[in-house]
Amino acid sequence: LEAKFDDSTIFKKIIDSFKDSVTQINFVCSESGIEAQAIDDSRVLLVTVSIPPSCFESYRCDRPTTIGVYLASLAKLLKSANTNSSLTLYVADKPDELLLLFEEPKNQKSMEYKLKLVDITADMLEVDSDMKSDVTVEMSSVEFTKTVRDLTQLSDSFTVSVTKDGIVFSVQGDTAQGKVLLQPREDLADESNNLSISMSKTIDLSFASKYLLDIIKAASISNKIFLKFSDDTPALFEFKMEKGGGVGFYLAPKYDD
Amino acid sequence: LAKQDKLEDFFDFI
Repeated sequence: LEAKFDDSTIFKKIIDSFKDSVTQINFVCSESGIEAQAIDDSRVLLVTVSIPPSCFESYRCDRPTTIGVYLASLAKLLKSANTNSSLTLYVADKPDELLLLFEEPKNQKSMEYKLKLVDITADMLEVDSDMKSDVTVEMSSVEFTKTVRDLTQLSDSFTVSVTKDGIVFSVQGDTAQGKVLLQPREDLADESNNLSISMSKTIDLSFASKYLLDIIKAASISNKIFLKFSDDTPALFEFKMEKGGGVGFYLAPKYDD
Repeated sequence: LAKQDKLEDFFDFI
């Protein structure tokens, strides 16, 4: 594998977006890019990552390779990332380490790190990425982040309901309750503020607040978030990158006993 | 009280 990002912070943002959700991950590298999937320890949150060749300045993968890494270690190395430096990932044919080369031609500087790879035997779940959903919402990731931060302070359960009137996020705590209603809007001046809903039926689902607080860490990847909901199935929270690919979180709902 | 579903209740292992 030889894969070069023209801006090293792209890879840093991707890794930082889920490093607190899962501890380790297998990156599966092939001609068609880098894909990964990992489940959190409580088996409630599934992270999927897709970095297609279009995200790289140059991308070459001669034979399919799996690179297993501890995310905490990789994240430490990526602290060196900045917008002035490129980052090339190298993995040899018999992979036992990942080489990260940061280059800042303007400053005549380069940095090289090596990360030991780990053998990860992880459960893989078969997720149909074309999974039909009853409700799809596209909205500003900034707005979503703020709503999650504000409401999750009040309760460890977070409810999402979507009707033709809009999307309602609500919490019911012991001492306080809160509700945020967002209606579809079109902001011609800044389309990242748009909110659109397409639905075939209404939904009303609850999730544990702590996972939503993990999910919003990925908001730096994109100024938009796509939400997909169906009754009694995991919800999908997806951040798509401008150049293709992105990071998605499947979150299992809570149900009333 | 709400209970928490697990992912494998919905997805199959590969």
